[in-house]
Amino acid sequence: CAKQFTQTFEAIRDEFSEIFQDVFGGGTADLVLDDPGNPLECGVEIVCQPPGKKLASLTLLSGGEKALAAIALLFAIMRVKPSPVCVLDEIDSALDEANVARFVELLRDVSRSVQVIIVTHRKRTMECADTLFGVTMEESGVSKVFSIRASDYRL
Amino acid sequence: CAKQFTQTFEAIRDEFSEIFQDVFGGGTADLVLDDPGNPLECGVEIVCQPPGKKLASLTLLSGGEKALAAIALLFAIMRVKPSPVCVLDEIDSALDEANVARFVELLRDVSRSVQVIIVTHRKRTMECADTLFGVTMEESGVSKVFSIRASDYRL
Amino acid sequence: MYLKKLSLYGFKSFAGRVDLDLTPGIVGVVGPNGVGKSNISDALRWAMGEQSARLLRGSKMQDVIFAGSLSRRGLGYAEVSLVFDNSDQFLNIGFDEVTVTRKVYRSGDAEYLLNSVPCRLRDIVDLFSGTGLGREAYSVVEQGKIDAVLSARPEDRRSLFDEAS
Amino acid sequence: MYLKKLSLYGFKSFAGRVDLDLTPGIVGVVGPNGVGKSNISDALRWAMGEQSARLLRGSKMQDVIFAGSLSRRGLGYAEVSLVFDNSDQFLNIGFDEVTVTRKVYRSGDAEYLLNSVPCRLRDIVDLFSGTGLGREAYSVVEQGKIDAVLSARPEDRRSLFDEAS
Ligand SMILES: Nc1ncnc2c1ncn2[C@@H]1O[C@H](COP(=O)(O)OP(=O)(O)OP(=O)(O)O)[C@@H](O)[C@H]1O
Ligand SMILES: Nc1ncnc2c1ncn2[C@@H]1O[C@H](COP(=O)(O)OP(=O)(O)OP(=O)(O)O)[C@@H](O)[C@H]1O
Ligand SMILES: [Mg+2]
Ligand SMILES: [Mg+2]
Repeated sequence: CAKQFTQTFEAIRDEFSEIFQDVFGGGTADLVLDDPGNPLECGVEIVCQPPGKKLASLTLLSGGEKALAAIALLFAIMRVKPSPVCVLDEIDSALDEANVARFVELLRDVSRSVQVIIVTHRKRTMECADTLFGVTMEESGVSKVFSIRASDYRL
Repeated sequence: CAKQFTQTFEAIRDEFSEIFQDVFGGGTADLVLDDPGNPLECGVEIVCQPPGKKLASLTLLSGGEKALAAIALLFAIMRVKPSPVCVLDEIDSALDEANVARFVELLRDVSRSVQVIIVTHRKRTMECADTLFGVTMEESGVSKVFSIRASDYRL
Repeated sequence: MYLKKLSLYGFKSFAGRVDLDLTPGIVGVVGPNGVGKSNISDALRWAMGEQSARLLRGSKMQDVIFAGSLSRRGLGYAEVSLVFDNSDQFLNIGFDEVTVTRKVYRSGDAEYLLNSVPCRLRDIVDLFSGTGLGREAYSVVEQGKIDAVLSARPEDRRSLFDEAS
Repeated sequence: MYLKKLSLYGFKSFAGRVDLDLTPGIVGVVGPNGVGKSNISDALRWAMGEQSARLLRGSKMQDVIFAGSLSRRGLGYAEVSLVFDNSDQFLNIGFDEVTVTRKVYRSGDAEYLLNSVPCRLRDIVDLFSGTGLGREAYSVVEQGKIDAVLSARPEDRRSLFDEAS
């Protein structure tokens, strides 16, 4: 069991470092076990260094940097152990336009092996959807769903 | 002191209910003292009912509804007891386009008596600024600020 | 395996029956504030076995039942069905299509069904265990919680890695 | 009263001296992720007397001093000045212009100045008390914290109303 955990951990670590550099356009990221001698019990440290910056503690990262780093970790796990379905509720809300574009690239890549259901208000994210559902409350308090044709939202 | 607290509380309560109905386009909102007999110690309950919906506990409100209700309360306090300066960091990030427009109306109104410094990624919010500063990191890790002429951001 | 269909009845703001036919790849859900988008994400978590009312933004499990609006009365129960295309036998249970259904009544009574056959919660949790779906999983990220994994304490982050191994 | 000028030196990512000339009304601050927008909001809270390093996203007060970048070394101190136009005598201290300055050194030593005259933190806290500015105030809303007032417990919400009365 310890062997299996360490194997998965190392694979996620590699993916995390690669995806982080992709979406941040550089910098470094790593995952470190608090106590490598005891892999089944110890905690996991996350280390992030955006490009051009000194290594900073996670708390000093900006709102958008934190969201992007967390997205990189989530998608690293998805690459190593894809779950069939993944539901993401407005995870792009703190990102600026350039980072939304990078996020969308990553989303397209992950969606080859995972079905992704994503709630969003950002136009760029909507445009990459294969299927799009609109939710309304024509009658107050009562939700209805309708499907939106690709030609209506893809520019 | 109890008299002063109750007077301020009642004034905020009135403003909150009025602003809530403004930004939500209806519904009702109220502030209730846990123990009116002991105004200087007791807690404050917040009650919100978006238009067309039954009275719901605050936790059932959506992300955008919560942000809008909290904005209504903040601006109610600002109307009753304006502080000279107010700093708001991306408080519009959960709002949809229509709610950003209502928020901007409210912001313009409050800024007549309070100087508001607002960090935002939303275009509609930028357009209502009297002065706009851009922050950059041309040199990685080092922040610089430049001012943006109104004609460059007002459409 | 992918989710082919999601059916909601009486779940939170979904008073009437609503069916979503889904495709593999990226499925977007859009709409103004407060119309019920996150309620769809809650419906998925709930049908996959979520037991915490608080994580579903309520205080007791009956809070997921449509409570009524100014024009309609509340309902007596909530029901959500997930229909998975399992033709790749990802879930090793010998069916090409797997339907998971969860119901809760005002009384608090709950029902679980697997391909229309009554079962226990335990059966659904076992079905999903190790797939990344279900309760402890990393596969549902709630609104506003994306950076929770960064702010958690190191020992709390473990469960993410345990679930994946 | 309004804030006329904000000057930063060595505060967080502001390695070089930066001055912002402000006007009454609405002042917008924009830019990509991670460039230092929230650091400006932190600078305001800090200069007005904030004592919690955690609320400034650090672990000790020296974390607000520019720590260096790949191309520059860290600095020895951080300094922020706020220049208020007080011609309406909102702050009843007989000056038309009020400048509040705060400095912190690597050693942890701190300095406070009121119109360039050294003073104590106490003097700055007293200056702002009851105005809605300063430490407990409702006048600074941090990123991601707008709905904190709704999720707080009823007895924790009191301080908002106490500050305003
Ligand atoms: N049991 C229930 N019965 C009726 N309505 C409910 C119930 N539970 C929640 N709601 C309503 O659902 C609405 C919230 O829906 P939801 O959180 O899905 O919105 P959303 O589309 O995600 O909005 P946002 O973009 O602001 O996040 C609330 O207005 C709430 O009152
Ligand atoms: N003491 C310090 N020395 C140098 N850099 C620092 C210091 N403290 C914080 N930073 C840097 O400042 C950056 C964060 O800035 P800030 O939080 O203001 O970004 P932001 O513009 O608000 O971005 P977002 O739009 O993502 O919220 C981080 O990258 C962090 O490394
Ligand atoms: Mg939502
Ligand atoms: Mg920020």
